[in-house]
Amino acid sequence: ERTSDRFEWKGILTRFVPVGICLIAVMQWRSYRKKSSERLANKWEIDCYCMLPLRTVSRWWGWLADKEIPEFLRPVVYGLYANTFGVKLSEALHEDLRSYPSLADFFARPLKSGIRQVDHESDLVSPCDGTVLHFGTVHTGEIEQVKGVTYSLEKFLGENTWNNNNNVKDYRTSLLHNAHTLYQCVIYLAPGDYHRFHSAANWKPTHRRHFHGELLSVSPRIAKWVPGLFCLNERAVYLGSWDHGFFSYTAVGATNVGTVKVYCDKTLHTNHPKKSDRCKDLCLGNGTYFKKGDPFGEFRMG
Amino acid sequence: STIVLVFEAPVNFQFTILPGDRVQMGQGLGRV
Repeated sequence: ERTSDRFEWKGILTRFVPVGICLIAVMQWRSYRKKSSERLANKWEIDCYCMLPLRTVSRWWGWLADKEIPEFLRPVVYGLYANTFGVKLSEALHEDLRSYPSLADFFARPLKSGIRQVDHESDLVSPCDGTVLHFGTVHTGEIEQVKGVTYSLEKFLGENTWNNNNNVKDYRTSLLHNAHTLYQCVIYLAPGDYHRFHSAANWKPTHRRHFHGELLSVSPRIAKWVPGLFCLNERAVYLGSWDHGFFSYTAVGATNVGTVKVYCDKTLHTNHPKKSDRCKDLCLGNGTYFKKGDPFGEFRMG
Repeated sequence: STIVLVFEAPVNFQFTILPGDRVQMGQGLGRV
């Protein structure tokens, strides 16, 4: 009896103890993941992240992605990219993968004419394909990049030199012309998305501001972790007006997608090898006008 | 890469999307 009891206990111990340990480990890991995903980065963590040579990585990546790929290899390379990131090849203007000389050209591929319809009933339309990270009203000088994680409006747009409301002390109020409200919307473009962007409204850009900055990732995970992410990163800010007053349109660069091209602004050169703390201003004059859905620019690799 | 829009509009402006929504170029985001 004792021998059979011993065997029974041994069986229970050898089967259930490892399963129990694994269960506890999984629960601990899930709890750690949940806590770390809800936690904001400390200043030292952001400083360490900014110290990484992401600009060099971005430029090297851009150089590599711009290399012409032999024609026989193109379907393999682009097919792999398309499968990995869920690219809808049927929407691309050229479905034949051999027609894109480089990965960078494939990345910035145009769409077939008429595949996207512009909603003329809406005052504001989506400027690109992507995921809505956040939107809403702006009641203070801090804007939410995702729920609960903010960045400074003044740091993001820079000093208000484009209108005559300088006597207003509050930065947010200085942007408003009438008894209106300030709104914001953030759209994230995933690697497989169409990477050209279009005008979001009928509007007139009058100023451009290029902020040299970091090239941190702007994935939703990082946006939830790093407060002030959009003030740190390199960005091209276009400022102007629409029927309802102030309007700004900003393209924010990222590690793998550090180059921003804007079709109406040939002087914009992003992802420079040397980082600068200064921003470059350009007056666009009053002659530029965009309608909803007009091509505005594109993100390019590196 | 990310596009950020900051704009002025009347108080009755309403977004017609939800956070996390997938949007396509030209799709309506909001109206007065």
